[in-house]
Amino acid sequence: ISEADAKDEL
Amino acid sequence: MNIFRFAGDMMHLLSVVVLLLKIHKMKSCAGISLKTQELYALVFICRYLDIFTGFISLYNTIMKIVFLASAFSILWYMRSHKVVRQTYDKDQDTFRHYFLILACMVLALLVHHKFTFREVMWTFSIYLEAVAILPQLVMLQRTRNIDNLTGNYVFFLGTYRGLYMLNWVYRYLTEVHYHHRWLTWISGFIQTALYADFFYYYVKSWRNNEKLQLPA
Repeated sequence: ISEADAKDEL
Repeated sequence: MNIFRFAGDMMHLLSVVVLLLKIHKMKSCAGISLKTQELYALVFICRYLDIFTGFISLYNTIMKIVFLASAFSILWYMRSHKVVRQTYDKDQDTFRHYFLILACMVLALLVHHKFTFREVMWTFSIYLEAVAILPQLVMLQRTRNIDNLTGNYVFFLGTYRGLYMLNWVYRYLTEVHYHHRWLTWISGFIQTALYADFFYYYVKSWRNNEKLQLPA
């Protein structure tokens, strides 16, 4: 799982 | 982005708009906890450290800027505006919020997905957001006359994380790489649960057409 994927929520 | 997530974000946005409306139009922050507002500003700073480096979408970037800017303008109004700051009930806002910050930081250092600066700060922001409403809830309980805008502000804020929970369930069921978020889920659940008591009295007062008042 990529870092960006995990941080796409606000 | 699914409908639950979008509706959640809109509720979050609405809560901020309602609060700014109260402060800007009524020139009053009566019943609003400065400590909760300080905690939210800290939450946004720590979570959005990647605002200029980690681009996800224009939507995400704009929302991050809006949340940061609104948090700081609320703080400015409550602390520096010559009329608004006099309506702040300092004596009712006595929650020891530094303990919350300390406890969340210790927990973030102990329980996280990855031990990097970014990740620990992000985790800290998740923990702190879950409990940031506590000073506000304590203040509401002490306030005899809760005005509609303050009540709606807290209601929208609670609804926001509730909708995020539905969003997590939806994503868990529909996305393949979406199974490692337990840390966010537990914090989000605790955050939503803290509002349960408030929701109960909010809905009750709304159905009975009465003024909202929390039992002491």
